[in-house]
Amino acid sequence: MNLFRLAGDMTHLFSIIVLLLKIHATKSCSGISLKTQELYVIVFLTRYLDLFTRFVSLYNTVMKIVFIGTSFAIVWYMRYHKVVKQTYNKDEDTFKHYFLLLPCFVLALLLHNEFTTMDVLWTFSLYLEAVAILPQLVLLQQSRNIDNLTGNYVFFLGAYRGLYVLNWIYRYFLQDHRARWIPWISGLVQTALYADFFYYYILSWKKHEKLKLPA
Amino acid sequence: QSAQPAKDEL
Repeated sequence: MNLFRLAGDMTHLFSIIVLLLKIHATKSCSGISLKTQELYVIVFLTRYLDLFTRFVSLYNTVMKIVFIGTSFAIVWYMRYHKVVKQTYNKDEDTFKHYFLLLPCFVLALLLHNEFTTMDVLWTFSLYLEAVAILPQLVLLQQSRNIDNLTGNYVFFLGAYRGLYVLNWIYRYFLQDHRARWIPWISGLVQTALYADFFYYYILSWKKHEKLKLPA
Repeated sequence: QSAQPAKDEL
């Protein structure tokens, strides 16, 4: 474990807490893409299949359970909570996210480390996570006003993977010198997808203006 | 092909 990875995990956890706070405090999920949240449930379930079969550390196990639990809780809130589900606007959550599943799965069948169920699904989860934010970004571009908590949520969600890129650089040059091509490339694609969001987010923060993404 | 690096990341 290094500082970049710990900071990345904490930033990721913080983004989820910001989202849960927004939904729980305002009893509203306006501006949040249910599709991105559903993709994240699939990402965590396929990523953490070894939750009960492989013990890495207490930290690792606890964080996996927290990520699976919170991602389920968010989808439950948005689908079934009597007040929150009324605030979900499915007309603006238009991205056809199921179209992401098959290409990621096929790519995982072609490009993986080992051809085992666990490894192919783990690889699938990395490819899927790289594109899971797309429905949310598309929704933000279409929504007129982005509330601060939603903007902060997306910012921290993008920042966590950027910190992981620093973690991979650190690990490769200063620790085990092992190439991890699949997480590296997926993580770079994932972080790159946030590039224009980061630009407009920081610009709005500097100019003390409301965050607005060009359509 | 040496065994792949451990999957110790989240």
